[in-house]
Amino acid sequence: APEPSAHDLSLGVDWLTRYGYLPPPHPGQLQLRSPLKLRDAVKVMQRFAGLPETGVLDAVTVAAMRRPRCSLPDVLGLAGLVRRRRR
Amino acid sequence: YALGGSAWKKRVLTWRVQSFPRGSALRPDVVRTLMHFALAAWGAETDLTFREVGTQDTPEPDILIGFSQNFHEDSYPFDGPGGTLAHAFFPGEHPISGDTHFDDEETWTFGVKDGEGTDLFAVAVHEFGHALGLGHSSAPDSIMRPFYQGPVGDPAKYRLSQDDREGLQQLYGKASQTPSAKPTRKPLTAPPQPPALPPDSPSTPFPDRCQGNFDAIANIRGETFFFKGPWFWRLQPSGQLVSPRPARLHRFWEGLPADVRTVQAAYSRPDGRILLFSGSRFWVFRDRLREGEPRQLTALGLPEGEQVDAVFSWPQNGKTYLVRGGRYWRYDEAAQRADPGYPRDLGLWEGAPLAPDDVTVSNAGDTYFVKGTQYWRFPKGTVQADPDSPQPLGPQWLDCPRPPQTTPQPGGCNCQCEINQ
Repeated sequence: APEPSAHDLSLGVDWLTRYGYLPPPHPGQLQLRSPLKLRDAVKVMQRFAGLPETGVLDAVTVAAMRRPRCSLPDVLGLAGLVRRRRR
Repeated sequence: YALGGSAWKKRVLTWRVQSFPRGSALRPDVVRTLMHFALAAWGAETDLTFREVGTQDTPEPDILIGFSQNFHEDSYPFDGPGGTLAHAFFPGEHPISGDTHFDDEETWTFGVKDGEGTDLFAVAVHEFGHALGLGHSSAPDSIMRPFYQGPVGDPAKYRLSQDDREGLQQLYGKASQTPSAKPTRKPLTAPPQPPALPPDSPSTPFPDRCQGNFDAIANIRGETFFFKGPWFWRLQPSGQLVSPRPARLHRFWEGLPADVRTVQAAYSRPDGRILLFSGSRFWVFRDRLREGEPRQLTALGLPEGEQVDAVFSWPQNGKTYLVRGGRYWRYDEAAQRADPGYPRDLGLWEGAPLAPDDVTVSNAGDTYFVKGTQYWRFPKGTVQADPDSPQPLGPQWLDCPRPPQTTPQPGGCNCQCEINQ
């Protein structure tokens, strides 16, 4: 897959942060995110969207980010909330 | 399933619809009924009971339901049509706990096919899952998946998926009676029956995409739009149709006058603006319609009263081509003026059909002339059609069956040849 454009990457990171897949940026730190963290976040997002878990921010994944949805974050773990998942 | 981290300590929860959708065809009694059934879907699986209360009842109900726009005094502003649809607050002691908000700017519907609007019942079931303590799930058949997945059928017959049932029962235990024997709601007054779902064939007739003959085709932000009359289809960059059922033109292109029944040409300008053409006028959209629209085609260098069959921006030179019949004009976006020496003969585009329905450029940079049920592909940077053009449009682009192969019959034929074919 081609590399995502800077525009898609920026929108994607913003979207992944808003819905809890990436931690919010710390105001005192440079907003560097490792490609590995980003790939993991994209994989989880793809699972929620029912897409193949490639970890690549491709056109299909970006299009899924534009789908209508609920406003609540998908990943609540960062807020320290209890999560249980069926095996 | 995923749990949000809190649950109600009581088993009888009160609710009330505080505000109703303003621009929706759904009447308040229908909205109330849908809320009854959406709560009942959860109540059927546990010993939770839901009781509707009136405005005079105190204290405030546990689950206060409302339709609002933009910022509405919580941390989750709505964003207009599309995007975020609704949200609800997890159980707790705070006054807002359990409250459920719907974006009033969505087209809330019930009982219509996917693509016509957003099904209120499906979204309400999802949001009440949050109001009872469930987070988002990635299970394939869960109503708690975060993305809207379309209508879920008859509210009176709806039953949660196993994933959702298990999540709820983790919080509140199983119902002591079977769902069918258990009273799950106790409304203020006898609620009306849920509105009957329409039959499988939609009541509003719409055109068959497989018959082609589109008015306009455009690549808009990576998606291909096919316009036909007051309808359009969208093809995602992955090649998948958003829905086989077309969307209504005026519900999406807000501000386009109601008397515009067809879009004759459309294209996306390099600066991201989207132009729709009809007759001798055109409209410019970005996030919304620009003020002061429409404009006249003469602004793009065409003679008074002229119309266009097709408009496209050619990536090779950034210029805009406006096609009518067998001629075309060229407009320089950078200089904001028409290039001199036009119109010219469309024959420059070797193999292209005269008076195409429209011309569009794919994400890969190839140019496609479309007419009737066929397309002519011009590989990136060339003005010569592929030797195997034209090809049938429907199977390649619109998930239509491939036309049967015909064997040439000997004998005379009644056919017309154009100079370019």
